[in-house]
Amino acid sequence: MTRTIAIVNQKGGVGKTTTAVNLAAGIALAEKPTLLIDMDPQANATMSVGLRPEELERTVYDGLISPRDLAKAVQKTPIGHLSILPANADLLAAEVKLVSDKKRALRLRSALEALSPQFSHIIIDCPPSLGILTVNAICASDSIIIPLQCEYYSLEGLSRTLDAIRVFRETLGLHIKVEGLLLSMMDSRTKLSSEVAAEVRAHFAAKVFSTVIPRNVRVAEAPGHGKPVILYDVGSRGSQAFLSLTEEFLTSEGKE
Amino acid sequence: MTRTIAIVNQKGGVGKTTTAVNLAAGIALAEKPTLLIDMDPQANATMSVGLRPEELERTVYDGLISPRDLAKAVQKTPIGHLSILPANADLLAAEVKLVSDKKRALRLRSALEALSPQFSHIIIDCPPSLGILTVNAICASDSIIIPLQCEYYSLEGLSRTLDAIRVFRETLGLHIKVEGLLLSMMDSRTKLSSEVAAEVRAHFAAKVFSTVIPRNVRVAEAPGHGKPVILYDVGSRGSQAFLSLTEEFLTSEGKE
Ligand SMILES: Nc1ncnc2c1ncn2[C@@H]1O[C@H](COP(=O)(O)OP(=O)(O)OP(=O)(O)O)[C@@H](O)[C@H]1O
Ligand SMILES: Nc1ncnc2c1ncn2[C@@H]1O[C@H](COP(=O)(O)OP(=O)(O)OP(=O)(O)O)[C@@H](O)[C@H]1O
Ligand SMILES: [Mg+2]
Ligand SMILES: [Mg+2]
Repeated sequence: MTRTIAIVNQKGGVGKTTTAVNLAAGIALAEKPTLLIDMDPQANATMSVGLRPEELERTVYDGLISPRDLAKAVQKTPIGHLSILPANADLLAAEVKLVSDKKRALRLRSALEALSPQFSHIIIDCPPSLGILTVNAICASDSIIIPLQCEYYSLEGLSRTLDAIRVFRETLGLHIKVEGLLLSMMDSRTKLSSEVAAEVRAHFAAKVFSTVIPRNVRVAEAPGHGKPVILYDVGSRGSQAFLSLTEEFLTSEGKE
Repeated sequence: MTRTIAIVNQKGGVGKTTTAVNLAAGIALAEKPTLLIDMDPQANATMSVGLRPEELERTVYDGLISPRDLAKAVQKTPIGHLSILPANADLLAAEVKLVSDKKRALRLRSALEALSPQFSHIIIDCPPSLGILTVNAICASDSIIIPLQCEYYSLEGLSRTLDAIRVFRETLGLHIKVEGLLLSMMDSRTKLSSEVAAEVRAHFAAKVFSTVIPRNVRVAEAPGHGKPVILYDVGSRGSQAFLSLTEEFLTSEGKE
């Protein structure tokens, strides 16, 4: 039974791509066949496994427009057990192209039906918006992970993101749950980070991963080398945190 | 002659809102009548002057749908000479609502014609995307400022943002120039920041503001207090940088 997880937050720059890439790579390191899907026209997840978006012949966009083509766009990555469904700027056209399709929210979900059985896990990186690309990712998923920077705007936007997810669930009749909130880019030296983190844990208690991702420059260096940080510098505090997140995620699966 | 500037970058979390709010407040401190427009459904610029988005009766969305109503949505802020055209989540509907209007890209530009003469400067905060809200902001502006975080994804996305602006300029026949690239959230302790900053200055030389905005926790604390950092803690390194940016911006205007 394939598990599909979307990494979502309307707020920009909170660590969505970094979480998607390192969680997918972490699960692949546990030798489970994993697919990383890049649903962001910025194509940052695509870049972080060493691909150049402008050189791609097929992307996830082709699969959205004609579902039979989705499988052809999947590529292996240099990381064992990790494949990617990459993106490029073509995705910018999806919003306008799909607007007249009443079922546009379910395009990715139906296109993945034939593809997903090959994978134990599918991780979907989303753009910083609640538009049609993010809606497609949420509707194709079993649950979502919301990375949260420990700062004011991020906290304010959280209830909006949670409201939007509840609306999708009700209007489309899907069982999408929140897998967890992930405190990320945490700078434990600042009062601000600790105050926001305490507020998040107080409001959302059980839904917050116990693993916290620290701000760590090795994480920001890794994309320039075309590798997830857990392969770029496995000993760094950032990598150790993502490996323990992967373990926490895989262990909680066993308990369901 | 009103000067209208859009703060644009598809990449999320690079300091667009922080730049828009503090540049607008800085110009207002120089006693020039300034309007801050929030074109982001996240409504972070609206929050940073102490307004609560869910309590607003009129927003910029009403003005996009019926241009005569734009002026009614403008509010004074507690900061002298600074007014705001606020936003809330209603803006999420704009993309779908305007899709059948061939001239949808020029809605804000034409709605501002009657309003702009009251202001010497208009600063527009944009969402992290190149969708219809950002296109409206760019088409309503004389020039754009691109905040840039000194990290890999941000650098990679820059040429995409610049390409998109060139396309809007050519297809719509508008004279929109790049006012400047602003190096922001710069952590001078890391090699990564200095390397990316050097690369940006090498490629774009004259277009890069000499003012660099340092990473400074007081900047991230200010929104929680409903104030721009230049009013929350004027002595902080962040505030000093935004005040010198305002000076650099206003002085370069004189030279045209
Ligand atoms: N734990 C961390 N420590 C240091 N830097 C980080 C960390 N996590 C992410 N970064 C860096 O911060 C920036 C923002 O992260 P990322 O791009 O993953 O966020 P995002 O939410 O995907 O952004 P967008 O909203 O644009 O999609 C990137 O430059 C990334 O390399
Ligand atoms: N110079 C700085 N030093 C420290 N923190 C900063 C600085 N500039 C911005 N921040 C903080 O970093 C986060 C991102 O900044 P901001 O929200 O302004 O970016 P943005 O580009 O507007 O994001 P979005 O893409 O979501 O609209 C915010 O929490 C903000 O308070
Ligand atoms: Mg991303
Ligand atoms: Mg913003």
